[in-house]
This record gives sequence, structure tokens and C-alpha cells, in this order.
Amino acid sequence: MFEARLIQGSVLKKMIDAIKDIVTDINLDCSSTGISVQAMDSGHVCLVLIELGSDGFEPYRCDRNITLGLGLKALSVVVRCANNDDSITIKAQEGTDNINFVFESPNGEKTSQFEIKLMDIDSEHLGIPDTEYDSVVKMPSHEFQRICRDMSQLGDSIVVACTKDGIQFSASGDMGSGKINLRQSSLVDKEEDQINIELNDPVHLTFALRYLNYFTKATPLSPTVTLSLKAESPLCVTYPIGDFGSMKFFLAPKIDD
Amino acid sequence: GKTQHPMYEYFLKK
Repeated sequence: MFEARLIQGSVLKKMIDAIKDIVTDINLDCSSTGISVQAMDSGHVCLVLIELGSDGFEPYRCDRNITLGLGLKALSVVVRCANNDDSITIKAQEGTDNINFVFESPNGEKTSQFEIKLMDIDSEHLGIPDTEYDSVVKMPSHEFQRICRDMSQLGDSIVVACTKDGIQFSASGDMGSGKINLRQSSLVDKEEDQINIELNDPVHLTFALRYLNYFTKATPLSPTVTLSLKAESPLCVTYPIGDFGSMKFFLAPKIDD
Repeated sequence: GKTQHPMYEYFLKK
């Protein structure tokens, strides 16, 4: 038996919105410690990793490790039927080919039940190594979204450069070019507005903006985002989910032919 | 020009 109740059901809605343009099917890997999802886009260019600790759910019950394969289209349709303040309970019995969703309004007056057929999804798991990054930049998530959106007006690729002076995003195309510089903030009222730059080594990488713009669909999940960069390695874009999980996107850099 | 390499070249299959 697997059962997990998320008090803030809107978090699940936001998670699905964040990935539905990148991946079509996902496997929920459920264990006693929590739920994880690893999925790649059809071109195998980027990778999504969601990790949710069991402490984010009340109750959480997972008697045996179980993998639940779901089509995102169906999941998206069902989850959209929940109100933002509903709690969402996910239930699956061993040996059945269905997953159940129960939505409950805060006062308990309205409950809705939906069922989705499980799918057998053949997904390849990649081992993500522990990486010591050259630079780790934490910034407001809406700021990163804005930069990616603005830069994609100019070109298909964005150059991200971290130095002791800060982080620079640049793009160029037929129309012209643009550069945006961010420096570490000194005095900021709210922690979530802070730009924090940890620099071990200067780093200079190029990424496809198409994917970064997909990643920024996760902006509603968190006021902050962390970019972890290392030369010749995939970028890791992390959105924390409350204090119990995270959504990470990995994107390989574009490299010279 | 620059090209995009797939994830397989960075992360090993489990």
C-alpha cells in the first residue's frame, strides 16, 4: 500500500506545470524515505530530477518500494480539477494498475476522487555524480525567468559567465546583442531577493535558451533558484520545494564543434 | 558553431 497526502495540493499542480512541456511520462519512484522522479526530454538533452521527502506528507505510508508510471497529460487533467487550497492524497494498492487521487477542501465539505490508469514506462536511470561546482549562484527565481525570456528575444543561446565581478548573461543574434550583469547583493531586506555568488573558479558556458525557458516554468514553486555551474559539465538549476524537496533540471552545455 | 551533446555523455546509465 502506498499513500501520501500533500496538505498544499497546489504544490503538485505547480510541479506538473513545470515539467509537462519537457517530458510526457514519468515514473514516481516511491520508497519509505519519499518520492523521486527522474525523467529526460525526448532528445535526451536535459534531465529533470524531483525529490520529495516523506516528511512533506501527512500521512505518508509506503510498505514496499513501488514505481508508479504516469502519463503527464492525464495527470495534468486530473490535478487541474483540484482547488489550490485542497489537500491531495495519492493512493496505490499493490497489484492494481490504477492510481487514485483524492482532493479534500480545507473544511472537509468537498472531496473528489479520480483514478488514472498506470503505465509501464521504460525509463533509463542515469547516475548523477556528486559534483563540486566552479560557481553556485542563488538568485530570485523571477529574475532568472526574466533574464531567460529577455535573452531569448536576441538569440537561441545564452552565455553564462561567472567571475569575481559577478555573473553575466549574454546573447547575440542577427538583430544585435545584449548583456546582463548581476553582482552579489550587499544589503537586501528580504532573503529571497538576495543574489549570492559562490565562486571557486571562473566559469564560462553556453546553453540553449529553449530549455532554460522550459525550466523557468518552475518559478511559481519557489522565490529563489540556484544555478550550479562547472566547466564542460551540465548546468544544474535547482528550485527548492518547501523545506522537504527540490526540483532540479540538468542541461548539458553547448560545445564547440 | 556549437552543438548540444546529450546527457548520456555526462551522466552514466545506472
